[in-house]
Amino acid sequence: DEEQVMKDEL
Amino acid sequence: MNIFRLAGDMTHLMSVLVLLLKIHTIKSCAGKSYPCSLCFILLESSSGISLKTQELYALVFATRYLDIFTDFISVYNTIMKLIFLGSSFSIVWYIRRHKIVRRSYDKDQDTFRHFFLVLPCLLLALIINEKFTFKEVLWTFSLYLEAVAILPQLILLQRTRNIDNLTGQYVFLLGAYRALYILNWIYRYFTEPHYVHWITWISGLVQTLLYADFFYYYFSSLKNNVKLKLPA
Repeated sequence: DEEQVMKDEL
Repeated sequence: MNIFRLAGDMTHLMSVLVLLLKIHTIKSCAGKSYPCSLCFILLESSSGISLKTQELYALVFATRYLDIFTDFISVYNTIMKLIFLGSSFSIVWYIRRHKIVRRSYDKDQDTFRHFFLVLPCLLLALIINEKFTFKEVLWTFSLYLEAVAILPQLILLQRTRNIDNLTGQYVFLLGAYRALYILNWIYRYFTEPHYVHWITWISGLVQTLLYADFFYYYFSSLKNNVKLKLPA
């Protein structure tokens, strides 16, 4: 979901 | 994952490794019974590393990686988070507590009141964020704080007479990693639909711009093959 995608960066 | 982000993460990892190498050098130096010439220089001059910036970075990682145990993204992501958390806190510990490393820290020069950075970033994160939840506000806070975390280090470099190579390389790699992330954001914007994160992008841009003058002096010192020196 949107939330997940956003936090895939360090 | 794209090549820009991987390059950015590797550059960031390199900056941490350079700093750990520097701390190891100081430790092994002072361990000798007779200080070699390099050791003597290292121990006499300040390490040029700002404890304030290291503490700010430890806070950045602590507030950014709150989801490390709740949201699993990939093995790579989790390992890198653990490396950044572990290294930033251990570097703070070394400079604060290690009987030898702390001697090379010049607290009289590293006087930037980083509290003046933490509070405004926290207030800004409470006002401008993508979702008003505990994790989201702290995550946004970590982005704003990381953008300005380098300031104490840059100011310390202006006050340090001779910046040694490892310190210069450390700051350069730390600035370069976020510049590579900007390329990553541009790439993702054009390849992934709905990939828009203004807060992350603007913070990353401000962060990279703060390094602009350092980059200028760093590259000109490389080109002219002279010692890196920042004007006061």
